Amino acid sequence: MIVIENMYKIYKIGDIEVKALNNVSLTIEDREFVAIVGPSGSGKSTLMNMIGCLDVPTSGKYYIDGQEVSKMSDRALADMRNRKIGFIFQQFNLLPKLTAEENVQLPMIYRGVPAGERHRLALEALDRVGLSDRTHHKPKELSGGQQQRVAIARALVGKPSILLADEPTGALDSKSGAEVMNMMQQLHKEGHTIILITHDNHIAEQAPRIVRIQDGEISYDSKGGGN
Amino acid sequence: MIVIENMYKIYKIGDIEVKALNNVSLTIEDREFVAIVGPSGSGKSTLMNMIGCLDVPTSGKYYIDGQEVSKMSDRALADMRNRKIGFIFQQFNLLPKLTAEENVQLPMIYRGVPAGERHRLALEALDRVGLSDRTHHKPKELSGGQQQRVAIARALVGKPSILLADEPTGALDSKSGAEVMNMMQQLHKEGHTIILITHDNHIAEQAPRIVRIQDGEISYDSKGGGN
Ligand SMILES: Nc1ncnc2c1ncn2[C@@H]1O[C@H](COP(=O)(O)OP(=O)(O)OP(=O)(O)O)[C@@H](O)[C@H]1O
Ligand SMILES: Nc1ncnc2c1ncn2[C@@H]1O[C@H](COP(=O)(O)OP(=O)(O)OP(=O)(O)O)[C@@H](O)[C@H]1O
Ligand SMILES: [Mg+2]
Ligand SMILES: [Mg+2]
Repeated sequence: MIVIENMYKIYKIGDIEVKALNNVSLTIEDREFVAIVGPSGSGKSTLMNMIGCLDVPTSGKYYIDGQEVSKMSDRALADMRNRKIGFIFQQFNLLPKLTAEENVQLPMIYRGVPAGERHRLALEALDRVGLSDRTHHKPKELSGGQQQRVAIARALVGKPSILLADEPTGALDSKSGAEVMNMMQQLHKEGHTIILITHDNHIAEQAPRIVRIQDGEISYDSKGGGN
Repeated sequence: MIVIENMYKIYKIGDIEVKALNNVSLTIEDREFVAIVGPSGSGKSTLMNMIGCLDVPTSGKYYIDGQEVSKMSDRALADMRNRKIGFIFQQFNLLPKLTAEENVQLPMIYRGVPAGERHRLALEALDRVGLSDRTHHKPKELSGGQQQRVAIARALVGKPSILLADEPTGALDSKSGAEVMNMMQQLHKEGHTIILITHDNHIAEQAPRIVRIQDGEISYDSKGGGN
């Protein structure tokens, strides 16, 4: 369970303050499938970085499963991130020197999965995203959409209890995009929490719950009948 | 005028050969607005790199305005690239240490535009893409869609005679995406050649001519009534 209370994220560039998150409060129960929608620059990725404990808010409280994140040790944080959370980053964040397969294996190494099983699961995941003939390619030897699909395989392979997906279909044609959405629906059926960031209403509508963000504020939440 | 004859681009990974372009022939007249559509991995970005003289084909001929590109000196190539062609890259390719404004100014420096005018035109272009309040931000201080809009401003500011745009709306919400398409329609009205790469049929349909690519081959060309 994710609980965010009165969260602010304020950036300073010179004298200018940018309120990327402006008093955001949000609760996401286990096993929910939520889409967070909003225009470019509205605060979606910033919110995801907070939820995924990749960055710290300027102020406000954040609890995962009852634990207050700001009070957790770095070690406990890293441990939780690696074990509980799967990330699909907006810019993929693949390691350039590793092949597709090696990139997909990465989270499993953190989780102590033995080599043989990592190899098997990685190939399976890459096959699911249609890349079994690209496993030895490095990121720069892959098309944009192929890189995105490697990032997706990497996030899904560990079946993380919380999946944070930031624009996971942005670089994909509609067919590949639909396949990815199916994978997420499947993961959700299996009881995982899915938080899907998108600027695309079409994609958002496939989630049971929609939260709209505008200029760093929640402007609508389909749960509890809107805001 | 762009003429491509029997072009191949073949990559080798270990023993495996990937035919990214497989006997592609294509002619694009001055002032045309062409959309090149195809699924992920079909060869769109590779084709754009050839057209933009950013990479060399494995075989085949390529003429720009009657000159055979393979016979041009590096200097002449670079000169033509900088002066004639504007690029919107799929992964933006902004310089990380430069601010948004400095990134937008870059092509104008190559073209010898004086500093004062560069500054004026850069601010104008950033305003057109809705980023006048982000001119001092570096790429990592911008959202994904904002980075894309900086890349767009950079390409459009010089009013290049040939605009090569690779998925220019991928990271944008529908409103920003529509604005970008308007800008391209405007540039086209003013007599520029627009080559728009996209996996999104919706975007492609806004171009007068559609060329479809599949597994490195042209499968359809709306000019000349299909293939
Ligand atoms: N490190 C930073 N420094 C300064 N401002 C920042 C920084 N990171 C983000 N911002 C600003 O915060 C706002 C929110 O950014 P964010 O990346 O969360 O938007 P987004 O909703 O993900 O947008 P997009 O759909 O374009 O990816 C933007 O206006 C951006 O310019
Ligand atoms: N440097 C490279 N080495 C090996 N293979 C490559 C290289 N660059 C591209 N490829 C392969 O060539 C094919 C075409 O790539 P390209 O980037 O042109 O596709 P695309 O149509 O732009 O795809 P997308 O819509 O996903 O961006 C892909 O299958 C890709 O794996
Ligand atoms: Mg974002
Ligand atoms: Mg591409």
